[in-house]
Amino acid sequence: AVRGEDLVRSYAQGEGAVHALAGVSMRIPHGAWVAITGSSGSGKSTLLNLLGCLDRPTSGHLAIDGNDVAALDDAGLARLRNRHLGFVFQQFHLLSRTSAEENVALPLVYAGVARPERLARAREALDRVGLADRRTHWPSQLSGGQQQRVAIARALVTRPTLLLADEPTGALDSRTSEEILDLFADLHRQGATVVMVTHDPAVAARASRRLVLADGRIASDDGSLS
Amino acid sequence: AVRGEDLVRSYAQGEGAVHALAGVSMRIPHGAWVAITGSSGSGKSTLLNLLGCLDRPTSGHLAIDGNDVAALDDAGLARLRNRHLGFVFQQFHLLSRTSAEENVALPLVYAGVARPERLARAREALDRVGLADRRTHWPSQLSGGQQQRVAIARALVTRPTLLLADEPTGALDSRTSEEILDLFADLHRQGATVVMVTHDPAVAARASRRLVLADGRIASDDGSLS
Ligand SMILES: Nc1ncnc2c1ncn2[C@@H]1O[C@H](COP(=O)(O)OP(=O)(O)OP(=O)(O)O)[C@@H](O)[C@H]1O
Ligand SMILES: Nc1ncnc2c1ncn2[C@@H]1O[C@H](COP(=O)(O)OP(=O)(O)OP(=O)(O)O)[C@@H](O)[C@H]1O
Ligand SMILES: [Mg+2]
Ligand SMILES: [Mg+2]
Repeated sequence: AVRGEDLVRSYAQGEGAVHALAGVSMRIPHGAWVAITGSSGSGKSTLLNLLGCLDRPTSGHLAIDGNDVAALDDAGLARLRNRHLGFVFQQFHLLSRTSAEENVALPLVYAGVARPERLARAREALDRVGLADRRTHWPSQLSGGQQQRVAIARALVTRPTLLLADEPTGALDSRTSEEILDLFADLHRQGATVVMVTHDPAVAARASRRLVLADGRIASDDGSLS
Repeated sequence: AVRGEDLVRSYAQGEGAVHALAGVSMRIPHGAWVAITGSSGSGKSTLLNLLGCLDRPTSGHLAIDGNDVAALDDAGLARLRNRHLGFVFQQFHLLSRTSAEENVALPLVYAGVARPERLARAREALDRVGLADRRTHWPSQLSGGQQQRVAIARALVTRPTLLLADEPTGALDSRTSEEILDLFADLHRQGATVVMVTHDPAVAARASRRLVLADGRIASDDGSLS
């Protein structure tokens, strides 16, 4: 499903360079549930952004379902994302002057879904994350964990086959976290591949495979298939 | 040090109102270390913002070190905050086109500290949160946990007597969290009052008192002194 080879992502910084990823190789088969852990700054979000086609590697090779990502232009990447991927950002990235339900409906706009169905699916997704009574609120009228759950609902609304989630329970209490992980488990049971970055050992424990990053490299991978 | 009586914070929303806080009373003595927990949306950030004089209650009474907050105008509140308070925001609120060290130095600008000393203290604060080698980066060039640590360094740089921290380890791995809590413990040993909102039981365990919020009210308080 996802195959990365020697992925490097560097940034120029002053006189030198920061190697956010310094050579990462991995293969994630269909239907896997992977947790990516590692200390702050170790490269987890950088890796997830590459897997989600939100960024391009400085060097190295990435293929998603056999599609060589380097061969796609930005429009091609956007179509690939919209059709298959759901992405929960570490910093949510909700539209600020837009209600929760319009935020959740947005991926369905790009997918060409008609408005009545979009709103119905957005409301259902918000209900599943416990926010039915917050659907008209703007992000600034929501708590941190409520904003996170809107971002999660938005990632789930297209029923993605590849769910990429960057610290999806970081702003949630443990009971709400469990409810969110149950939603991911439902999606996973229906055949989705789930890749989560997390600092929470309880969240990592629900994955069937754990990948640990350190200094932009894979320090350990307890399920690697090469 | 901090005394709140019947604090209410409501918002108009459509036809009705949201009562983010529905009547909270508490007294936090000098030198206390309090953890505020509760589920997502229970009112924790709202309460912390009131205690930090970043917001005013809809009704009720708040006094900080004997100062009736209602008697202060916005300039008076700003002075009170700058002189005594350190605040770590749940969403960091760093200036985006500003380096880490300039962000950390900002409270010292308001305090009238000269530039060479500001930068020296900002660099020392960044060093203490493990980010000496990231001081010239902009927030967009930092990981989520690095941004959180810049926000923490900024809150500590004035050596506040009242530290208010909203989920200060939410984006951090457990080892980095421990390092941050050790910094808070240093400040606390020097006499500061520490009030932390947290979802992490390990973080709450380091406090000497736990206040649980539910639906905008105090559900339990294991150290209340009225
Ligand atoms: N401007 C606003 N307008 C309407 N409702 C609001 C507004 N700001 C906050 N709320 C509501 O007030 C309640 C309390 O919000 P608060 O941010 O204090 O929660 P919290 O306990 O910090 O949650 P979390 O753990 O998710 O950060 C939430 O239900 C939220 O939707
Ligand atoms: N635009 C950039 N320019 C320079 N350095 C960057 C840039 N973006 C990220 N970095 C650096 O790359 C490294 C990896 O960042 P990344 O966001 O992937 O970390 P992370 O593992 O997700 O950390 P966290 O757990 O704190 O979210 C960090 O040290 C960060 O400072
Ligand atoms: Mg990250
Ligand atoms: Mg909050």
